[in-house]
Amino acid sequence: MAMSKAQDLVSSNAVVVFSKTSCSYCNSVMKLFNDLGVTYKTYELDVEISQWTNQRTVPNVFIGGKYIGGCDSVFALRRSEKLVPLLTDAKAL
Amino acid sequence: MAMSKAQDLVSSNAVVVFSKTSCSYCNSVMKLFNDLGVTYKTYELDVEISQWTNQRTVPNVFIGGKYIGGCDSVFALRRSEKLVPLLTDAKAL
Ligand SMILES: N[C@@H](CCC(=O)N[C@@H](CS)C(=O)NCC(=O)O)C(=O)O
Ligand SMILES: N[C@@H](CCC(=O)N[C@@H](CS)C(=O)NCC(=O)O)C(=O)O
Ligand code: FES
Repeated sequence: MAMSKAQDLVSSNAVVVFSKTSCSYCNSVMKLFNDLGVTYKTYELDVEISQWTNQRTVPNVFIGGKYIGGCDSVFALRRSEKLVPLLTDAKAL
Repeated sequence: MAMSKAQDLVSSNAVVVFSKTSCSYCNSVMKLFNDLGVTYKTYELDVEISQWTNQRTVPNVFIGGKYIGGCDSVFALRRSEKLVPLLTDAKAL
């Protein structure tokens, strides 16, 4: 996946989760989004996305075009009740 | 890895965790074992172990030669305080 494609995905989808197939960590972020009723796009990573966000791990989440981080970051936002407002602003909820 | 090698690992190590590199799910099982001070052996899976335990996912944990299951099973045993006795019986603690 060329970097420009990754950037297109992020700018044209409210929420994007870069993941790897059958990764439980990624699944728990997607389960959280499913439970909240979020509209999101997933993309199975086949090349390093790290040169763009400096994060080579998955899941790698973008909301409203902004880089959020991994599983820990998403759940930390959830705990501090900042996740839903971000999702609402991005029209994913 | 031939199945016989997997069986040798399980019969000659008190605790064996079959895992995949950089899998966070597997890491959380290994972190639990580190925190408890368990002696365990890890093996990065490169062929399917599923024909032996019918579990194709990782982590795949054996204690005292007995198939325990995955991450969920290990933490369930921990919650029901059955994990430490099993580890002690297997002389891993
Ligand atoms: N703390 C990170 C951990 C993410 C992580 O370690 N992901 C693993 C897969 S579960 C990974 O991407 N490993 C590197 C790789 O597969 O190349 C988070 O919260 O997302
Ligand atoms: N519920 C299982 C889930 C384990 C799981 O889904 N593991 C993933 C990696 S995080 C896996 O092995 N996926 C299949 C594969 O990689 O072939 C457990 O408690 O261990
Ligand atoms: S590959 Fe196992 S949790 Fe991601």
